[in-house]
Amino acid sequence: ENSETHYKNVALRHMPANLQILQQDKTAPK
Amino acid sequence: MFCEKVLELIRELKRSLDGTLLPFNEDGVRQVLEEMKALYDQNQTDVSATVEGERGLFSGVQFRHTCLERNKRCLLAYLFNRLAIIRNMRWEFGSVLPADVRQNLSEQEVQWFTKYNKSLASYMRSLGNDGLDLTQDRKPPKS
Amino acid sequence: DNYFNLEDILSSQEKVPVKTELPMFRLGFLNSSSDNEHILPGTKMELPFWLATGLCSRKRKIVSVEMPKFYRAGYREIFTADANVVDLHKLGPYFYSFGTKLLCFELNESDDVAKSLLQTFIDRFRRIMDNSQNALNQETSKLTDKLDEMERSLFRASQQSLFDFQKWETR
Repeated sequence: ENSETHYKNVALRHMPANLQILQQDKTAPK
Repeated sequence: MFCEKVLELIRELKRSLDGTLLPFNEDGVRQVLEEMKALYDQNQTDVSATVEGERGLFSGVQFRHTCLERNKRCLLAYLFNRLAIIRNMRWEFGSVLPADVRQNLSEQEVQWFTKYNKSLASYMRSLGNDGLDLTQDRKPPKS
Repeated sequence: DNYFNLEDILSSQEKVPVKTELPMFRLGFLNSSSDNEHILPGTKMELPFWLATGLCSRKRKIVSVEMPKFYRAGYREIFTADANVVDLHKLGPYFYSFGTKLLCFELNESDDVAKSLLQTFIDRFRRIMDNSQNALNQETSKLTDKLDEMERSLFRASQQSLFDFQKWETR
């Protein structure tokens, strides 16, 4: 949660609207 | 060529993976976000034109969308890997980072570190009867 | 693939040869060998892997991909003859990682490339292991010069475990 908040505040919320979501299935380490 | 700036951030981070942490590249991150906005705005224009009947713009739209996804991935990877280094430093240096390390963190990274400290401390207090400092004695004794 | 992995991101920056299937208006800057503003169908050029993947979806193929030179039959024969003499860093430097990524395009040669990647790794592994375990206090750059990035990280991991064992023995 801490990390996601960080990504949102630093980067995601400044991106175009359709790119602001962090997709868990794509970003979870394999 | 697009996505060059974000690649510079990745290369810069890769070079510093020997344990040192370079200063947070705020300028670099800002430039990447600006590039993303420009790509997105151009795509909006082309999509509107396509709806109005203009043909042949699909390649451009797809190209810019791919660049946007690439920028997003690389930017998030830059942030993720910096947090990973900072997290390791907590286990190595303790809850107070050396001044020369701390000065290379952005304000948001300092906030992240503070919250991470609290989470870790809270978890360690919950272990056993009196808590357990997991960051001590990480190597087994000689015996 | 690991979304946040730096090696993965860098290996996807390697170039692949492509041929355009649809016109690409106002994207002429992608073709370094031409000054045209637009790219016509049938144009051959090189694009980074990540971009070629984005333009090569099953739904609408803007470009089609060809196998890069170092993974084709001619080079595969060299690897079969003696994989140890090849400078994979010069061909790479993410030879295995990039080669594995190419398999997603399902080209005719993909099966052969997959087998070649595996066999090349097997043929070179023994020497990497021996060198890393027997080069404790000496300059290692000559031993790692021709290794690709994955092999170099294996070499480092092997050396690290040797140092750790020594430290444990003399603790």
